[in-house]
Amino acid sequence: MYTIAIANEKGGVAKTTTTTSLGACLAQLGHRVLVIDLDPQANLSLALGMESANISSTVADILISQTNPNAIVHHTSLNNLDLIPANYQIGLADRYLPVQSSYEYKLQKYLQQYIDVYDFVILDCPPHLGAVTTIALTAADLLLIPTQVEYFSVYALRNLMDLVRKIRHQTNPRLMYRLLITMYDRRNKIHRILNEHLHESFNSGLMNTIIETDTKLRESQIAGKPIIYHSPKSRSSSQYQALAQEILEYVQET
Amino acid sequence: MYTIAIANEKGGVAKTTTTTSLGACLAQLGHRVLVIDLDPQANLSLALGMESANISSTVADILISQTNPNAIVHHTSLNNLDLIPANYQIGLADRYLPVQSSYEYKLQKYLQQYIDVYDFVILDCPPHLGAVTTIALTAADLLLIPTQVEYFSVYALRNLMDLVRKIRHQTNPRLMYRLLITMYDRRNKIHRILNEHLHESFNSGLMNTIIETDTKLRESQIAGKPIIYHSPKSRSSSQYQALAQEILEYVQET
Ligand SMILES: Nc1ncnc2c1ncn2[C@@H]1O[C@H](COP(=O)(O)OP(=O)(O)OP(=O)(O)O)[C@@H](O)[C@H]1O
Ligand SMILES: Nc1ncnc2c1ncn2[C@@H]1O[C@H](COP(=O)(O)OP(=O)(O)OP(=O)(O)O)[C@@H](O)[C@H]1O
Ligand SMILES: [Mg+2]
Ligand SMILES: [Mg+2]
Repeated sequence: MYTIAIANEKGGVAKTTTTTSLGACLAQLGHRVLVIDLDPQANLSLALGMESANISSTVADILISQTNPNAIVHHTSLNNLDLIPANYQIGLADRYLPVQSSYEYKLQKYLQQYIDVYDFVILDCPPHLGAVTTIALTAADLLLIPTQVEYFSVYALRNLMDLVRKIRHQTNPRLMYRLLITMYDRRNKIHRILNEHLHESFNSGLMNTIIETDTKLRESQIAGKPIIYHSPKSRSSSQYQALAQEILEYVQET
Repeated sequence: MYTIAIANEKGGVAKTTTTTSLGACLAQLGHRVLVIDLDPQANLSLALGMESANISSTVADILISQTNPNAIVHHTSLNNLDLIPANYQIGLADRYLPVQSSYEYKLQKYLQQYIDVYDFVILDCPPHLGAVTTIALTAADLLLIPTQVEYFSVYALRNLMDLVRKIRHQTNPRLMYRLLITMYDRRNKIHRILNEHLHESFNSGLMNTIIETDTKLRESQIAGKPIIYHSPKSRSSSQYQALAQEILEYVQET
């Protein structure tokens, strides 16, 4: 079982879009995938056609109230792709969790039961470096950082790198990370300049795959389906499939 | 003194871009403006040329540690535009504030001293409906909600409307709100459709001004200057100036 946390403090950099698309691509290749929504906005749950109003048990029941409900993992309409949904309650994590000792390990402990059940677990984090992102990074083998080639987005990497250092010291020494450039617009001069700048600063820390802007991704979210089912011929479908291949090669080498 | 909170749980919808641009437009018209950065990402501080590494006192000193430092308000390089900066410490608010009774009123109380000093106070909120956004909405006369015409962005309005109801009941009955459509791309069919949909659902709750996509806004942020100084002839300059006029008319009517 290989756990990937998708995190970035910056908002709107395609964390949820990447979790949905990458999860679906790995599932399509036959791997058993569990995606977990850790965001009170519940966008991942929406993107997979699941409205939080209809759900009685969510990720908050694992991390906050610990009622250990049976019906928390949902099969999505896609083969090999399961989901633990979220709703607004996970937004209360910062209030209730940090006072508990070893709260950082809650998700890692919960996931032990799935070691032979899933090949990949992907965690969609909220735009906030709080208790939930700490828990996700403690449970993860790899932190994948979707980043736009925009000034604020690149600046956000500082706080995130501080957190990575802290996590490696305190709760998860094995954590690796990779940047993934998203929403790239090759006609945009600023994008080309910041792309070079990121390659200079991060070099081998960057995925080779770049995800370019594609309006079909937005359409697929309205339809509640991953891009590879909604628009299999779209550019973003091929790019997310290339990302899945690159992740598989990375996992096999490490 | 009229206080405007700029909030939305959804990430990357132009909260910071709107705070910077609207604040600068009102200052250019001769109004005395204080903008307050409430986000641990400190993007507003960056957009006004102020790096959080160089700042010793931040908004966290008002809301969390309460050291009441003298040097907390900075003059920006623009006439009539002052800034209270942020850094990562304001991200700890959810842990420390909700346990304090009446924490919701901290900013409102702090701002009393400026009633005759500033005409407008604008609050840039983080993408998270926690203690900080609650404090901002309690202090505000108007909640301005930048929203993209994208599915997840529109969906985020639900949680936000719940919070507005709660705030009106508990801590601030006078709170009004308006939606502001941002990053609008008129060539995008989905944008046109969701724009109509928002107009049907919110009608008079929408600002008339719409802010369209303009790559100059991104360039101005790299330069650390508001758009009306960086690219005064750009489309987004005129649109944010129109927004400032619309806000002034709204304030005079209410
Ligand atoms: N490659 C792309 N091309 C075009 N639009 C995209 C692309 N990737 C994501 N988007 C759109 O950008 C918006 C933001 O994406 P998304 O919600 O996945 O970001 P996020 O980082 O999860 O945001 P948040 O910080 O709020 O959780 C969505 O409306 C999404 O449809
Ligand atoms: N009208 C626009 N046209 C083009 N780009 C824009 C526009 N408005 C904002 N942007 C860009 O979109 C990105 C997100 O904007 P911004 O950081 O202001 O959003 P935010 O809501 O404050 O994000 P966060 O939730 O992370 O605080 C920035 O890179 C900004 O330069
Ligand atoms: Mg998301
Ligand atoms: Mg912002």
